[in-house]
Amino acid sequence: ERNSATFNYATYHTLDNLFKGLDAIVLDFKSLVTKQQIGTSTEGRPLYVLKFSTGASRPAIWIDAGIHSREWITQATALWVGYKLATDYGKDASITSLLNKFDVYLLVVTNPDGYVYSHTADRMWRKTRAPNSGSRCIGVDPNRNWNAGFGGPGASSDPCSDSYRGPSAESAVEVKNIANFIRSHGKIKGFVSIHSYSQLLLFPYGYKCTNPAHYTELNTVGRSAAAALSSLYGTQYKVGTICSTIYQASGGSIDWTYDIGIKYSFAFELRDTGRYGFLLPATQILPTAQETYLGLKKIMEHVRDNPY
Amino acid sequence: VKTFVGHQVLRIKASNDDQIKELQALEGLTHLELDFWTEPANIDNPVDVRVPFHSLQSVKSYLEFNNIEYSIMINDLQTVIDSEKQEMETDNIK
Repeated sequence: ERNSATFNYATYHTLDNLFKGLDAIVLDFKSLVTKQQIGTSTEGRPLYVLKFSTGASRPAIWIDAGIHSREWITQATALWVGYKLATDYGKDASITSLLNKFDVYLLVVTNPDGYVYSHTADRMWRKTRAPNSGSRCIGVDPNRNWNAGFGGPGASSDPCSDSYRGPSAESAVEVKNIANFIRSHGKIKGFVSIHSYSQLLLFPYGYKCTNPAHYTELNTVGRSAAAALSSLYGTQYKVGTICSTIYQASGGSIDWTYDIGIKYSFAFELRDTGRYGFLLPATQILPTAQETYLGLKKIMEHVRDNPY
Repeated sequence: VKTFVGHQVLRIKASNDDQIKELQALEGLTHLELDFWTEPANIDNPVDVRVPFHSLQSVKSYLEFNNIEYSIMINDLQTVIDSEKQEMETDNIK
């Protein structure tokens, strides 16, 4: 499985195998893709991003998956998206044009400790594996730990809760590493976080129930991405702000990125709706990845064509 | 390894805001050890909740008492997890 073309993208993998998949892509597309470590997790596992780049000092688009470890379809989708981006460069005019102007950073496993734990001990594990001082309960919900309305409604202060926000914003090292990377890069123009499930395409805000300044544009882009996604298999997505579409939730990643000036901040909630939940069968990995790629592509094209 | 034998995932459809409040109250009953896969927020989105075997009867009674519609989305979570694991192992061998 060291060859990216023969790697089996249609199955769920352990963390080690996913990392082999990353290495295979890097090895096969040396002139386009490099692997960077942006930090380590609580338990010392590397946070690897694939960087797709054809030049220096470019603006960039960030894509991450697997911040909630049990959402296995997201890590599987992200790996396939990485392979697809690499193979489409030079063949697909739109991706070629995108990568001639922008870098793309792809973090396939945002929460590696949780991912390993979900494979080895508790399939339903969602949080990080950080110990909480004074509590027997482990882990922080890394999507309640960003510095956006931190501590507000829709996050828990109880370390035993699955939506525990942590003691302070960016206390989760996984979140801190990404936030530091985004801040130090300085030219991230699009940020997409991939979650599952319930088929939604969301944009800010979640920590408050007011519309963002760019609501009309984000809504239009979101609807266009959802239509592109739906064009392949008819999968229906709802589009809207986090608060209006699901519920108020503070400390989320895309609220933070939007508030620091990354206008095009979106979150996908991939399949499914009502049969398997977090246990989407492996037969659905490729269809999910293929349709998600079309949605991602629409967003990335909009970022490319609308500089700010 | 944590097992989920007998755990069911229920899909609950609230029909009004009062039922949403009842579901939010259910969320607060920590002794039931419920795991909300999707949370009660509005009537447009169904609520999916993993219910451990020991809480099934209480949760179903609660829903029925409050006239809240539900269906069983996953009958035995461990069976699905086992089949997922088996599939991964087979693919690995391949």
